[in-house]
Amino acid sequence: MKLCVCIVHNRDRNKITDELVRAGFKFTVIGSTGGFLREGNTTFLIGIDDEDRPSLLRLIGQNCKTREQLVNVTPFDAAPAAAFIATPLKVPVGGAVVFILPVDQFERY
Amino acid sequence: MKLCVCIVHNRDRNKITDELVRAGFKFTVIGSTGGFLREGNTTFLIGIDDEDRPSLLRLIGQNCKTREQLVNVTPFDAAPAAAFIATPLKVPVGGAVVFILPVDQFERY
Amino acid sequence: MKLCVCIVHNRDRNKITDELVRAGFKFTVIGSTGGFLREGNTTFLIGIDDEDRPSLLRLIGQNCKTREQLVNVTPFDAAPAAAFIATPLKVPVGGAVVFILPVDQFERY
Ligand SMILES: Nc1ncnc2c1ncn2[C@@H]1O[C@@H]2COP(=O)(O)O[C@H]3[C@@H](O)[C@H](n4cnc5c(N)ncnc54)O[C@@H]3COP(=O)(O)O[C@H]2[C@H]1O
Ligand SMILES: Nc1ncnc2c1ncn2[C@@H]1O[C@@H]2COP(=O)(O)O[C@H]3[C@@H](O)[C@H](n4cnc5c(N)ncnc54)O[C@@H]3COP(=O)(O)O[C@H]2[C@H]1O
Ligand SMILES: Nc1ncnc2c1ncn2[C@@H]1O[C@@H]2COP(=O)(O)O[C@H]3[C@@H](O)[C@H](n4cnc5c(N)ncnc54)O[C@@H]3COP(=O)(O)O[C@H]2[C@H]1O
Repeated sequence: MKLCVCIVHNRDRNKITDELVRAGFKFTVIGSTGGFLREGNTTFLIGIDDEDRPSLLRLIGQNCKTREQLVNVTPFDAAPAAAFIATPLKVPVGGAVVFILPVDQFERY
Repeated sequence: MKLCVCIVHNRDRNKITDELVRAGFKFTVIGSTGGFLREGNTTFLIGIDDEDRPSLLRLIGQNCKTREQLVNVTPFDAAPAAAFIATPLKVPVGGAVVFILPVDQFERY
Repeated sequence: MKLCVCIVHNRDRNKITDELVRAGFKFTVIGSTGGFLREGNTTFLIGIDDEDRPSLLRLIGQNCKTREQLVNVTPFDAAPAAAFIATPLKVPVGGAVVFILPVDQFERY
């Protein structure tokens, strides 16, 4: 058993949810926020048998494409990242970040 | 030190919370959503010493019983799982799903 | 790659967020609740290269100081911990709880 922690852009959340259900994966969805852009995103907890790891990673890769987004960033200021400065920064967003964690024990009650 | 990630049905959340406090476990509560039924549920993060693992699992097992729930499921559709189809499906819900994760380092500040 | 799960008091959340961005750490923020006091707190997921572990722990330690808080506690009652009893209890809060988890595989898409 492995626990996959997968953080995706909200634009891809519904598509990923549907594909996971269709493929028979069991999972839990948690609302979260990006640390840098402070925009809402989604964290999936997906407990899988290790042999399903390649098909899960393929599913995530096919449904989360990185895109370029123009943002105004004020890196040294507590204000939300949306505040204006002269030259907007092109930041790659969308995409997914995936951590596969080892599991010592798995139980269902 | 182990980190227990435990997902329970909202019906069992208050009972589990009280039992954990009464038993002296320290824990954090996160609101979450089931991937399949898209109903709210609760994810507990419970950092434990490994020797407390059997008593934690016993506490969870005693307070989360699986029950049968009738749901209308439209598996290949993005719409929430509550949409109607002819024959409702009996789905076992309400138990708990428990992942015990290894911890490399634990710190308190 | 390691996944750091760090639970901090809401009073320290903005300070920690700013320091993590300033130091170039990438992270995700999740709203959570304390099991005992039932007050809102914040869970950070911070994926790091292992060599950055000491600087991350130093950053967390410097920005999360434990303080004493007076609370009214009714330990054997389901009601929120805010209910009144005769002698309030001094409970150390603030501070941070940090779990460093091993990661089998990390992917970015
Ligand atoms: N210090 C920094 N300097 C310059 N650019 C920065 C930066 N931190 C983040 N970015 C850029 O901003 C995008 C959004 O980051 P955010 O933290 O809001 O939202 C992140 C965060 O919620 C999560 N994430 C990424 N790496 C993570 C990690 N190592 N640990 C935990 N969560 C992570 O995934 C979301 C998307 O990340 P992604 O890498 O695709 O896209 C990132 C990255 O391209
Ligand atoms: N593809 C599918 N086909 C047919 N039936 C399906 C299905 N996926 C889920 N179910 C059924 O629906 C119940 C609710 O699933 P849901 O995903 O909403 O809510 C789940 C989910 O939030 C979490 N969960 C279960 N297994 C998980 C896993 N491997 N990884 C992460 N979270 C999991 O625990 C909740 C309760 O799970 P439980 O197994 O007791 O009960 C499940 C299961 O009996
Ligand atoms: N059974 C008990 N008896 C007496 N006092 C108790 C207690 N449980 C907690 N406390 C005290 O109350 C403070 C707040 O706990 P709470 O559970 O609301 O909020 C906690 C919880 O959300 C999280 N946390 C602490 N230890 C954890 C663990 N082992 N696993 C998961 N989360 C933990 O960090 C927050 C702050 O914890 P911290 O230790 O600094 O501070 C704790 C601790 O000093």
